[in-house]
Amino acid sequence: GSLRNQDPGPQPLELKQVFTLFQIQYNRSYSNPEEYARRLDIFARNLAQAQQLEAEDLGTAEFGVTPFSDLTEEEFGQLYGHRRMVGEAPSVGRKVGSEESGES
Amino acid sequence: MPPRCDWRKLKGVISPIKRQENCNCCWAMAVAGNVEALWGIRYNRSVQVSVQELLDCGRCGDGCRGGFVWDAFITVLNNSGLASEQDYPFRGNSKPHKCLAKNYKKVAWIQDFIMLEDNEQRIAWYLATQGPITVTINMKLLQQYQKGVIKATPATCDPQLVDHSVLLVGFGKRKSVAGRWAEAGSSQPHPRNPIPYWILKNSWGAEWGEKGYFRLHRGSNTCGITKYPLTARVDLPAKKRPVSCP
Repeated sequence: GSLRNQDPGPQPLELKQVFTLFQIQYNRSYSNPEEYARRLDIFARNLAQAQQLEAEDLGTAEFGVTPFSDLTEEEFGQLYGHRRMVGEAPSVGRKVGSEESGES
Repeated sequence: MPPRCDWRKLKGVISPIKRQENCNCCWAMAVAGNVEALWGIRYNRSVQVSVQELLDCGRCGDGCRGGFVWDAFITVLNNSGLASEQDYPFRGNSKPHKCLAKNYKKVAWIQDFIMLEDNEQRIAWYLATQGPITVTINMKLLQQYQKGVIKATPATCDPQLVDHSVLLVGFGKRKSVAGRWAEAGSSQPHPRNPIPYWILKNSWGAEWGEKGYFRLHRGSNTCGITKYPLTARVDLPAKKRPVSCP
């Protein structure tokens, strides 16, 4: 559940327990202990960021564990969004207009 | 204008939530959803159109590397419509494929497409009276989003940096909430007025967000929602009486 609704309970779940639940829920496995440790670190950062987003949000949004919680923002952007072009058409992976000048 | 609108409530208009897999095709899925919805509303016929045709038959032909909704609408026009998802299914991987549009019967087509003005009132009116609209937003807050209405500021979600296309399917108002501010005792007044919101269909699977949907605050151009509101038109242009401007 979201961070807000998380029942503080006597002993909040350990990060690793939450991460294990995440792996089970979204069927994630990692190839070696280093990758596991790296993803656990990214997961922890994303949870911390979710807490900040929830504090900053002016609406009623709830943030927390999602299917993308083990991805860095860069990985997520590559997979689901794209490079940003300030003020120009959304890049969504391609420069606006033609590369060669004069192309029709 | 009705106080709320939700095209998901009308059978055969909004197709099931799609999932992009390993393909940057949010723009194609948003357009496919737009055409499906308008076709369902106008002709009372539920169709599921081919996203793969939009990816293979676009001007650059490698749609999994990204694209623009206006390119997708042009592809629909250039190919005289879209094949069904069943005939020309989505492959979900990023290898480009040859355009096979000519091989299949078209199940839906469009007359043209338009971009609406960057005004949330006008967008809501058009949504309520004509049907769903594709919009392109800044997706920065969506990675960790679980549920509820996102209300951001330009500082937390720059409305100029839009990089993800989705389908606008409805709007409503959420009862006012005591809000986290009251609990946190911060200086912010907790909202007395109900919170107006947009309902948006994403393409990241149904396990993300509110069963694949999410809500953004309506009325503050949250995350740049008014920057590129585009929609197809499937109706033959009604004969308009000529008017003379004095």
